[in-house]
Amino acid sequence: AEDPLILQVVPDAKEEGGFGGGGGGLGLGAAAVEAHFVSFERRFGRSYASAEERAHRRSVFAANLRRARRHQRLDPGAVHGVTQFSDLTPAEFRRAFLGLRRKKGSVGGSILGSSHEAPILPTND
Amino acid sequence: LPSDFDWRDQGAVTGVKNQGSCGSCWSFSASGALEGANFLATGKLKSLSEQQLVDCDHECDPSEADACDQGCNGGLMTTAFEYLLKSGGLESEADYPYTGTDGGSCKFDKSKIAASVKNFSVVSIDEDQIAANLVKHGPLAIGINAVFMQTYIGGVSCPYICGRHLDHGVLLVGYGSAGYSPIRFKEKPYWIIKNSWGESWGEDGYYRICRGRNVCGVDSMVSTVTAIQTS
Repeated sequence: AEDPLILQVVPDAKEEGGFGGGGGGLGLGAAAVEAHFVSFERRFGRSYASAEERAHRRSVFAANLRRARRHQRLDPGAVHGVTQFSDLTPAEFRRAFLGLRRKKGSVGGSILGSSHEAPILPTND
Repeated sequence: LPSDFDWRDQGAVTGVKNQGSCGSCWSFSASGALEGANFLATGKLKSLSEQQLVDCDHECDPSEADACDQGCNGGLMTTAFEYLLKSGGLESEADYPYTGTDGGSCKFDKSKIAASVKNFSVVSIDEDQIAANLVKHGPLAIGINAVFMQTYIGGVSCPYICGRHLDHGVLLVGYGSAGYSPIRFKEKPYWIIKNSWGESWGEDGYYRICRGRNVCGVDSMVSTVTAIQTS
């Protein structure tokens, strides 16, 4: 009742399938993806060790363009797009820029037991 | 509780930092919380050392001996607070600057402690309690699922679906009552989060995420710290 609108938040199979034209399913041609990638390299000062490495990063970048579009659909209140992490796979991103260790089986903030639980504060008035 | 609150307006938050290619987010989250707590206790804002935590904090969870803080390989804010209680505190950023690498020896000098932990607590999964602790005790160290943060540029993030597996440590510095949600045609409340990926990421280094339903696990690992009052 609160959110009456229902929107499609997953892509059509036709849209999502295939990398025809090098656009990563975005409807972008290879030249357009290359132009976006060149702009990304310039903006974030990227230079790759070899042509093979650059080609690999370009393919990761194309996949991340598609991912950003998925995120945009799932998260329409925010703006998603090219960031400094756009040439990293999700696994590389996790390894290099995350790092919160989770205790196995812990739930919520109850990590260290009751001795460190915060007292309940009044929130009225 | 005020409808809008932001510790940045009170001068309790240092500039956005950059962890580089190092899984040390937990140390930035912990040091940010202590920076805020120290500001509340002393009236002075000091930038504190994350590298001290990266190099020197190898504290393990008491109930899980192989789960320890490991520099660029990850850690946990609450075990960092345990370390700070035992070690005496954190040096300043200037005295023990960040290098973004681990493997270096611990160079902690107790005579240079700039802020000390008095106590720390974990806050229950209740948004009013989180807001109350934020307002009363200063910025809070929190965990979040960062999957949408890799592509985030700006606005209030409120994904329909987001995992609650926590993989990133950040700092909760405030909240707002009215971030416009275009898809819902209404104003939605949000949390204001300080990240450690530099100012060029997100909204000048900050992230806004909607409040109300533990989106991306944002309410589920929250800890607060108090600092020792010094003259």
